[in-house]
Amino acid sequence: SCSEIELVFRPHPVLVEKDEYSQTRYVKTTANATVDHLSKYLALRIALEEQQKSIGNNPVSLEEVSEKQYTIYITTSGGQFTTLNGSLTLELVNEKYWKVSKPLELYYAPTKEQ
Amino acid sequence: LGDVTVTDVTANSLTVTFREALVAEGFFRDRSL
Repeated sequence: SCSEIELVFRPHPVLVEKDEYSQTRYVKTTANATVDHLSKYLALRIALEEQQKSIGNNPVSLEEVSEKQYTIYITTSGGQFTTLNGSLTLELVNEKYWKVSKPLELYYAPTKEQ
Repeated sequence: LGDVTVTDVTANSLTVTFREALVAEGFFRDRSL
């Protein structure tokens, strides 16, 4: 069976406003999940949580959820934030960037409009 | 642990399952063993 990836998922400390959403997420998924899956998952969770808060007035539509809404980052050795390409699998991110036997630490921020 | 939410996500015609807990303890593998 596909190996499991554990990851700690936090808002980007610079790009995300303090009061926007500060929740750290502890997530497990399979190693074949891609960064696209992760950003779509995040968009889905945040939409659902906002839907629960806005009970009644203008519920968020889940159909509009997409992997383009959020960008995923990882820190490199120099503490720099690197954007992760959507097609990368989390297994590859683990091997190529993370390389330690600890839960993968990733950051997210709303995708800037081009 | 709080309740663990389970969510299936499809992207690029592949569906994977995500599980999320409110705390890491008891949810993540204990790597000190």
